[in-house]
Amino acid sequence: TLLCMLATDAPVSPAGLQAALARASDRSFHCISVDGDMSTNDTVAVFANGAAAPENMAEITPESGASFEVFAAALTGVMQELAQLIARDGEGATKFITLSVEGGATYADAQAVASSVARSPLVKTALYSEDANWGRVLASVGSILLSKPLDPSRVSISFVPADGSAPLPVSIRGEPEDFDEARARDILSEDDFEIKIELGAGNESAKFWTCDYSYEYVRINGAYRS
Amino acid sequence: AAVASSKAHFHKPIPASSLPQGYLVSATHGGVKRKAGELDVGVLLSTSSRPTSAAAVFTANTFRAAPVLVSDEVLTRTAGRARALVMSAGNANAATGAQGMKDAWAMANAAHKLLPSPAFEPEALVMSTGIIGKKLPISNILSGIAASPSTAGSTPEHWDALARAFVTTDTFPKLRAATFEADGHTFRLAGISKGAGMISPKLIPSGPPHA
Repeated sequence: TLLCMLATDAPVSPAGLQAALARASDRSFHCISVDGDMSTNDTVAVFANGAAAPENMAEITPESGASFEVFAAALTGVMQELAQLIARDGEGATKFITLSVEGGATYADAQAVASSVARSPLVKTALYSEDANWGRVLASVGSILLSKPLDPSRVSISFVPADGSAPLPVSIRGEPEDFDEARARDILSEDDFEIKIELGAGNESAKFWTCDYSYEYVRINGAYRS
Repeated sequence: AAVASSKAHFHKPIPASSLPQGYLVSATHGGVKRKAGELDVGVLLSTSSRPTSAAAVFTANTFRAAPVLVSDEVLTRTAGRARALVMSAGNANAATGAQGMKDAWAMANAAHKLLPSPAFEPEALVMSTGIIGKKLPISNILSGIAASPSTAGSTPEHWDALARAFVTTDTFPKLRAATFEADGHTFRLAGISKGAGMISPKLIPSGPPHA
């Protein structure tokens, strides 16, 4: 279950708070998956009490312009950090994976692709075993309906190390790349790395955060008793 | 089989300079978690003299737990002016029927009474997490809430304790903060999250679920 509570000493109206929370949720907790299961109790609540504001300062509303944007950005930033910590702490997880999908026809398409890959048990078990199994990634990308069909000859996949060194393309525009297995193993042996997927269908992009599946996930949840 | 390396270093206490003013937080052991002394009941109270606003998004799951339903109703009744939060960890109070609703309201009312000058309507949101389908040990939780004033404060240690109360199968408490400038003034924002399994959220505002 996801629970999250936030509190600020800025003065924000109820409508301003709800609008900022909706925006921040779309860019944080809607972009994580550990196991693809939705809880009965997920809740994110935020409070704003104005305790640090002078008496004459009006509440921030969605119409406040720059003040609202600054508050919404701060809320989004903190919620993204808190969301990433949950993906990182997935039960039994040994890897933290950022999925970057680019070239989507729409943001919804890009996010749907990222979500599909992030939830795929076969992708997640391959990542646990440090196998650059791009075929499973590709199958997951192609398993969902998008706003318009993807052209397989325009889709590329790379593994990107977290240390800033060069990405490793494993499939370029629908063609398998003859990549260095040892280099792939090096990247995937790290705790953090990124999978970059280029859809070649437009200009929209999305990020999603997930983790691998390990034996430990099954042990924890097999042992959990109601 | 590879095992996860320790993630304890991701736990970062919030510096005092980043903590929002005008809140009291507390964490106590109510006996929901089995280990003696383990923190499992938490309360946040706004003590600001200015109006406090609240907003929330909830699971789109059709089988929303009692705390979700109660929080949704509190937000509606107060028109977004809730001033408190009460939580418990170890039991989700989900799929618990009419008794579950009574228990969630009892938590809301108990936390509400801790507010300075409480209004007639409950102003406390409720969160619970843990096993599904078991009745909440409500008397333990109410004892924990009643004891919370003796442990309440606003230091980094108090926030850290509250973050620990949220933990279930998490391997570390999750706490982050930021400061920002608006209208020439500096404000603070702190947040706590928990979660390690059953994680694929779809969150929607107040109203009926539509998973």
